[in-house]
Amino acid sequence: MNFFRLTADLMHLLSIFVLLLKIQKTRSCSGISFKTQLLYAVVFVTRYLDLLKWISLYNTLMKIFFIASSIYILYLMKIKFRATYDPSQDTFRIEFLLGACLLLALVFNYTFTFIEVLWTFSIYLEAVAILPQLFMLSRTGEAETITTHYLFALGAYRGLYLLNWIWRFYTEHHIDWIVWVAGAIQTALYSDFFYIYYKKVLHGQKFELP
Amino acid sequence: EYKLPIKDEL
Repeated sequence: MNFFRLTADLMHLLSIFVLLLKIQKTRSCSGISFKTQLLYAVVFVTRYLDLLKWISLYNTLMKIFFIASSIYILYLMKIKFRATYDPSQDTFRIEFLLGACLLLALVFNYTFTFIEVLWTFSIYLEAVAILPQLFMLSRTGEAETITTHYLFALGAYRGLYLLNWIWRFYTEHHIDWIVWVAGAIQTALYSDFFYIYYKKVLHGQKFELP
Repeated sequence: EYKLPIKDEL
């Protein structure tokens, strides 16, 4: 564990708490893409098939939290606050993302086993899971401030992981190409968002696309 | 012998 990775994981936790706060406080999931949240649930379930493999208490508890919270968010959006979800705003075709990630995982993986291919699939899928949410944002052209805080924490989490990988490469000679490439793409997808968040939200304005 | 990267990250 190092500073960057711990901070990244805490940002990831924070992003989920901010999302839960947004839904509970406004009693609405408007502005949140159900498709993105569904993809995250798929990501966690397919990645943490090794849940019973012991690495540390920290590792196990975080895995349980990510799986449970992602499924709870699906419940909130699909059942508890269903009336506040507008599917006509959430029109990104996730079939293509799922298909492309599965194909990539079948071709580019470390070893061709069931668990390993699903793990690789989850890494690729996480990289692009935010696209339905960003697409929704670009369609509506604006977002509630708390939703942008959620997105910022989520993007910062991945950005910090890049620093963690650089750190681990120099201190432990840790190399993981699949995770590095997917993580770099995932962070890059946030660049436009980060720019507008910095220009507008951090200066006290509403998040609106130019 | 090739070893898989250790999966200790989340």
